[in-house]
Amino acid sequence: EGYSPTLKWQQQQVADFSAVRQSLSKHRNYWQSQNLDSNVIMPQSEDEEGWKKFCLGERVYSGIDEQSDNENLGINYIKVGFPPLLSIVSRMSQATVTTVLEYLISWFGEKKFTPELGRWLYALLACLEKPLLPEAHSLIRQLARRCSEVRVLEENKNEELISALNLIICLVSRYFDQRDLADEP
Amino acid sequence: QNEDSDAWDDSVLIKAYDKAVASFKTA
Repeated sequence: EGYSPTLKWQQQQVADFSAVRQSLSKHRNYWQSQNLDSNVIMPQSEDEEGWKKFCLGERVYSGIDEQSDNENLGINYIKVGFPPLLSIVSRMSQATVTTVLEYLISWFGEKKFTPELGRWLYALLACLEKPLLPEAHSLIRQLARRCSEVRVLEENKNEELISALNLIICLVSRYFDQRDLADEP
Repeated sequence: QNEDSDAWDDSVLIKAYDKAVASFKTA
């Protein structure tokens, strides 16, 4: 009660997501051809631990809740994770997108939801081509169900968390046509 | 116009996610 999004909000998210996907698809070649910063080393597809560290950062990966680092005022991407920049995700093949999605969903099955995880899940969903392969289909359903479980257990009305979970459930159910999982107002 | 300027921003996906998350308010 009070956590479920309105139909209007859900429709807006689907429309915005669709526009983001169109822009991504239109400019993918440009972003693929851009040089990455020398510190961005994308792991091999089969390197599960490498991808978790890459996306979530060593801090979240190791479960260290350290807020600030006084000795270094700049952003240390190794510690906080690399964000899903277009220049990074445009280089990922469909197979890699699906594989990394699987790694992160498996992580989320056991760990807390974080903003870093939310951004990557959203970005990977934006890269996932339709029609879905059977394995991607089952993966994203698993993701939406996990989001629902976490939402049910959330007692503190953490608005950012609930919103992020609602967004993922909404995109899986309404953009990727898994209507039985949708929040019905 | 907007779409074009967004296309040259490497952090479009991050901004789109953050905007979507900020748009929901619990009842």
